[in-house]
Amino acid sequence: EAKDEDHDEL
Amino acid sequence: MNIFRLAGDMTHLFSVLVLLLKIHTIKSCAGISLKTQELYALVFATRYLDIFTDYISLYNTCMKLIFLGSSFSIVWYIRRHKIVRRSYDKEQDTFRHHFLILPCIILALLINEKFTVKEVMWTFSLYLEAVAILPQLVLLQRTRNIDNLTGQYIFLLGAYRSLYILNWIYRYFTEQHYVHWITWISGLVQTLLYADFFYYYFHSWKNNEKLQLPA
Repeated sequence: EAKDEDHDEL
Repeated sequence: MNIFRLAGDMTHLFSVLVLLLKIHTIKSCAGISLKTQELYALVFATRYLDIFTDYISLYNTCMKLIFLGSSFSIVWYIRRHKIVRRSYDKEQDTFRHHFLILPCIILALLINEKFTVKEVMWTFSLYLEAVAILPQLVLLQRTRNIDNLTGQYIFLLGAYRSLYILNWIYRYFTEQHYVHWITWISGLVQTLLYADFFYYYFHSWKNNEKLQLPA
């Protein structure tokens, strides 16, 4: 599951 | 990464390159709002704090460095370069951009996904990016006559925002747990700000006329 703080976008 | 996200990133990259090309080769920043460029530099500086702490991919790190480097060099060119800065029209670029920053700070403190320094800074950068184009749009409205490169720069920025929305729709349907209300709403607001510009851009393109905004 992706965590909320995973910001993989620019 | 899906095709919309990649296309969005590429149009964003091209927009910056077009602007740097204009400034670097013709040594002019006519029609470009320094206020907007300063806001973008602040947006990237606060958003990419995680560049030192989280590794996502080589692509991600490189793009972050490019956006940081290009935004600060554009500001440097307009403020400090001895030829470029002469073409900056300070009298027309009067939007009080500092007044956009405080509401974004307050909003980021109140509405965020997690109350940590990094997360609040990230959220602030999203809110600020949503409105950062306003000084540029006001400047366009004032000068009315828009040169090709400036028109393309703003068109590419708007295209980047629109493609990101398609990317979010795609991710929502293909990935579990992909719900980011703050990102989506601020992104949507940002894209809507381009609607008026797009209308006149396509109109001039269809009729093969020079882009001109109504008074």
